[in-house]
Amino acid sequence: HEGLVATVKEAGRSIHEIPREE
Amino acid sequence: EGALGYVREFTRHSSDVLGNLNELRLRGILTDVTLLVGGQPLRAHKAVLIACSGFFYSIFRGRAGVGVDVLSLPGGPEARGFTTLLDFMYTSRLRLSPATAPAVLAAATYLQMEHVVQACHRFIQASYEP
Repeated sequence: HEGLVATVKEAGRSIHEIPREE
Repeated sequence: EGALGYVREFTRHSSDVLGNLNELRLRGILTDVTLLVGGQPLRAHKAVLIACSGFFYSIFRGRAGVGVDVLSLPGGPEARGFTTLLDFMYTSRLRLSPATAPAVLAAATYLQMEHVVQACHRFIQASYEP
């Protein structure tokens, strides 16, 4: 079976924020 | 009692939408760009790429990006990192191992995905600690 994969939860922002239309 | 209106928030909605987008990607439905990674063609949705990467945002946000439907990404060591990042964009899960982290880090730097860059640094740092 596939090797053991440990999952770590990341609570923070994952991607950039598209700037809101000025 | 006395509330002006009710909102039902479906807390799974964003992950369910992403799961459906990934299914569309895997089946080639509405994909509108081909990424050439080390010569291997990967189909994707510009909207997902632009939402996840500063590099793709700068390319596709302008009118110049409208005509771009094939885009070559650098081959070499970071090539494997691009497929890991594409899967991350569509699943929220970033696969890392000591062997692949440097390639993912290089690819995330290229695609201007700062939060992933930081996560790769944390992972590499932790893998050096005894």
